[in-house]
Amino acid sequence: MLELRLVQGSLLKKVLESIKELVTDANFDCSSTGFSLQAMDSSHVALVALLLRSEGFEHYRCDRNMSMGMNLNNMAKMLKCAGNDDIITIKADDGGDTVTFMFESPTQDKISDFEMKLMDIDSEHLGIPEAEYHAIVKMPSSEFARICRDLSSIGDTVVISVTKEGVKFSTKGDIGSANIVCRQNTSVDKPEEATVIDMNEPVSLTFALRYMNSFTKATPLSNTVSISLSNELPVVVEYKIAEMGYVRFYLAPKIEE
Amino acid sequence: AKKQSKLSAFFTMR
Repeated sequence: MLELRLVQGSLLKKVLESIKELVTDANFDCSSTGFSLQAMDSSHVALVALLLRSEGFEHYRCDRNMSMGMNLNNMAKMLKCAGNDDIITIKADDGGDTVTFMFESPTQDKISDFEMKLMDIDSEHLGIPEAEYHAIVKMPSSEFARICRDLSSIGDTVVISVTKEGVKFSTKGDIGSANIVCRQNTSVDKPEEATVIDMNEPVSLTFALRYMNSFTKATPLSNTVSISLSNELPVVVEYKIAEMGYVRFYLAPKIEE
Repeated sequence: AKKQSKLSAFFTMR
């Protein structure tokens, strides 16, 4: 038996909105640690890793480890029916073939339950080693979203370069080219507005903007984003989910043939 | 020209 009660139900709504474009079907894994997911996009170029820790739920009951295959578009459709202030409870029976989402309005005067069919998904789990990154850039998530959107109107790929000078986002296309440099600025009024660059070694990597733009759907989850880069490794774009965990996107770089 | 790499080139399948 599984019963997970999330007071801030809007978080789950935002999580689904952030990943449903990238991944169609995925297994949600439930254990004593929390509610998690790891899934690749259909071309195996990008991966999303979600963790919502058990401590972040008001009530968390998971009698045995469970893996529930869901179509993320259908799940998003159901969660869209929850109000932004609603409490969301996820319920499932061991060995059952459905999951129930229960929505309670804050004043408890409206209670809805939506039952969704589960599906069998052959998922390929990747082992992601802990890595020391050459550079980690933390910046406002809205700024990162703006940069990806702006550059994608010029080109298809972005070169992200980190040096002592700052982090540079560059693109080239048929109509011309663009460079956006963000310097470290830790002297801003609010910490979430700061750009912080932690660099051990200069790094420069090329990525498809289409995926980066898809990752920025997670912007409503967090005021800041952290971008971890190492030469010759996939980038990690992480949005922390307050008090609960994270959504991490991994993207394989474009490399010389 | 650069080619899009796949995640399997970096991470192992479990």
